[in-house]
Amino acid sequence: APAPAPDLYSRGMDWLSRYGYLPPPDPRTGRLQTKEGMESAIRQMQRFAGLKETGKLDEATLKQMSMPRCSLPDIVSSEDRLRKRRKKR
Amino acid sequence: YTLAGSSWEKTNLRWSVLSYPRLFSTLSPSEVESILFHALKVWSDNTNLQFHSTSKDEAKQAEIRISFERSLHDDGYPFDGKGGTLAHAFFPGQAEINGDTHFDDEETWTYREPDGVGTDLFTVAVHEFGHALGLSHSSADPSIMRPYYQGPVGDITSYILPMDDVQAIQTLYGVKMNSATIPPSGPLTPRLPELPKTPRPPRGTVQPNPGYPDRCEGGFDAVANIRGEVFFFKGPYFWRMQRSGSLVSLAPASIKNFWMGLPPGTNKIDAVYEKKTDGHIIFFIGSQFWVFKDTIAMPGYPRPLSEWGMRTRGGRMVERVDAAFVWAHNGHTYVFSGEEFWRFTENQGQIVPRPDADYPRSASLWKGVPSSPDDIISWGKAGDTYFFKGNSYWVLKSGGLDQDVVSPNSTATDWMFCPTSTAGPLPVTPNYRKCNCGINN
Repeated sequence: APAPAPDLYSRGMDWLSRYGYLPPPDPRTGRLQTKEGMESAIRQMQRFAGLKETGKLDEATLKQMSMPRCSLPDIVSSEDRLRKRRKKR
Repeated sequence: YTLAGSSWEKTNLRWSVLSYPRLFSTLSPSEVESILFHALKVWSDNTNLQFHSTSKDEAKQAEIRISFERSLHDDGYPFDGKGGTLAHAFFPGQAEINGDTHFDDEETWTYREPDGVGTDLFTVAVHEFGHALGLSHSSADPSIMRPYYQGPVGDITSYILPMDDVQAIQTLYGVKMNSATIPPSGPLTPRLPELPKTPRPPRGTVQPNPGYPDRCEGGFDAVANIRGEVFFFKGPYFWRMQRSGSLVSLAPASIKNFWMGLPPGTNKIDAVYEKKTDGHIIFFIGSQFWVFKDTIAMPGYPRPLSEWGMRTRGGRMVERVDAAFVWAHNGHTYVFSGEEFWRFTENQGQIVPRPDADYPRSASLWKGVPSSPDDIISWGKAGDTYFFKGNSYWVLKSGGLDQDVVSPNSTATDWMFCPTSTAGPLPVTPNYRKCNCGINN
C-alpha cells in the first residue's frame, strides 16, 4: 500500500505535536523527530484513544484524529510546564 | 485520571457568562445559562465545591468566566471553525486567564438533539469545567475527561459522573460533606515530576559563517521531504521548512552541524530522500551514497552508487544522481540522473533496492517539467510531485505525468519567503509539448 500522502503525514505529525504526543519543533536545538519517536508517539496516541497499537498512521488512527475534540493537549510534558512557568515569570 | 497539577485554593467559586452563542445555535441565553449551571453542578454534587453565579458587573472577579469565541481570540489557542476543536478551558491558577472557559462559536451548540445535528453544549461544558477545576484528559473509558467528543451524554438533571472523574475531583476538593468546605489534604496523586529549580542555561550554537548563500537565489542542490518537513540543501548549508509551513530560520544551518557522518568539506549534496520502509535517509553525493538513521550516518558508508544497479540506456553505469523521491501516489522510489529515470520497489529489510524492469525511461515522460531537475519531492495532496530547478518549481497533480497546464512558480517566493521583487523572472515552461485547441480559443 502506498505511504500516507505527505500532507496526511504532516497533518498527523502536527496533530501529535499539538496534543502533546510529540515534542513541539524546537528551532533552538533544531532536532529532527526520530522514526522511533514518531512511532512511539503514534502508539501512545492509539493507547490513549483505545485503538489497536500499530505505531502507524492507519485508517483508524487518522479517523480518530479527525474527530471533534477539546483543544487541550492529552499529554502535558514537564518541558511544557517549565516553558509556561518561564513565560509567566 | 490525570490531574493538571493545580487546583483552586477555595471551594466557593464564582462563575459568569461573558457572551452567548451568536452564530449557529438556537439556544437562548437563559437556556445556555441553565445548561452551564447544571454542567457545574455535576462537579459540585460530588465534592465540597460550591458555585455562585455572578452578575456581569462582577464578572472580573469570577474564577470561571465563560465565553463563546471564534477563530483567533487572544489566548494562543485559536478555534478552527466547525468541527475540529470544540472548546478549551484554562487550569486553575493565579493569572487572570485561569479558569476561563471558551467554546467555539462556529459550532452549532445544541442540547439533547440527536447526534449529528449539532454539538451538545452540556456534554462539552461538563468536560471543560473539569479542566477549569484542575483535571487533565483521561484515557479511561468511561470518563467525561476523554478528549474526544462522542455525542450527548444525556439529560442534564440525571447525568452522573463516571467513577474515574468522581475520584479525580474528590482528590482535589474532597468528598462532599454537609458541613462547610474542607480543604483537600495530602499530596496530589499521581505525583507530578519535580521540575528543575533553575532553568538550564541555553547551550551555545555555532553560527554558520555569515557568508552563506542567499536563499532567494534558488539553485538548490537537493530538496527533500524528510519526516514531513522540507529540507533545501545548497552548498554546505541547508534551510528547513517545518510542517507548519514556516522556515526554522531565514539563515541556513551548516550541513555538518546537523547531519553527522558526511566527510569534512562536503559542499554539495546531489539528492536526498527518506526511505518508505524503514525511514532511513539516503544522501547521494557524486558516485557514493550514505544511509542515515535519523541525523547520523550508519557505519559502513559511503558505498558506491554502482550498488544501485542503475545503467543508462547506453549501458553505462550511472555515476551521479540528480533527484530522488518516494512518490506518495504509488509508494515507489524514483531516481533521476541525466535525462533518464529509474523506478525502484522497496522491500522491507533491503538497504539498496534494485531497479524495476523496463527502466530507465526518458525523463521527458513527465510532461511540462524540467527533464533534468535539481530535485523532486512528493508533497501536498496525494501524489503531487514538485520539481525544482533553478529558482522555480513545477507541480504535477494527483499522481499525473501528463496534465494540461504546468506553470512554473517561484521557489523564492513560495518556499523561501522572499519578496516577489527579488525572486526574478519565471522561466518558460520547458518540454511543454502539449497544445490545446478549442473552438472558442
